[in-house]
Amino acid sequence: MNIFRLFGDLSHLAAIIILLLKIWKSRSCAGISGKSQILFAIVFTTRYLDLLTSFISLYNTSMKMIYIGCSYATVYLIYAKFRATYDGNHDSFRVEFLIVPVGGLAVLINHDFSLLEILWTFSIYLESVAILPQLFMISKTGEAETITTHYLFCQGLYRALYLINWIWRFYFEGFFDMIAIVAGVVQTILYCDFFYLYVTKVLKGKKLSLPA
Amino acid sequence: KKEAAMKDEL
Repeated sequence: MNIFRLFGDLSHLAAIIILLLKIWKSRSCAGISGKSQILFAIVFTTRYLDLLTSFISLYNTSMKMIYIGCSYATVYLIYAKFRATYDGNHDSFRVEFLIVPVGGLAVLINHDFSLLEILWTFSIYLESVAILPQLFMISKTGEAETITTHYLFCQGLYRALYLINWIWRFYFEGFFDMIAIVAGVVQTILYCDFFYLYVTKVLKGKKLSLPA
Repeated sequence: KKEAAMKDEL
């Protein structure tokens, strides 16, 4: 464990908690893409099946349980409890265009042709594009609530910190996982546009609105 | 056959 991975995990945890609390306290999921949240639930489910097969540490196991629990709770709040506030018209990204190619790629390019490894690879590839429905929805509505931008910032920062963690681990441990690194770079690049808007607008107290 | 790398990251 190094400081970058720790802060990456804490940023990821913050994002998940911010979103869950925002929906719970405002009793509304307006502006939130339910499709992205379903993709994240799939990412955690397919990645953390090793909860059943191996124990790495209390930290590792508890964080995985929290991620899985919160992501399913968030999906439940969006599609069940507060479904009346779900903006289905703007959450129109065709996720099948993500899942099918990602699934195919996971079968073709992986470290080991075993079920757990292919599911892990699928979750790594899927996570790198899972935020697209959310970013697409913001581009369609032309704006985002400030709390949603904080959620997105933490979500994007987490994998950016992981990139630094992988540089650290390569330098000090000789460890590197090309699949995770390439997917992590793609994932972080997808946030660059948002990062620019967040820093130039939200951090200056303005609302995040895209030029319609 | 490459050993599936131990997954210690989240």
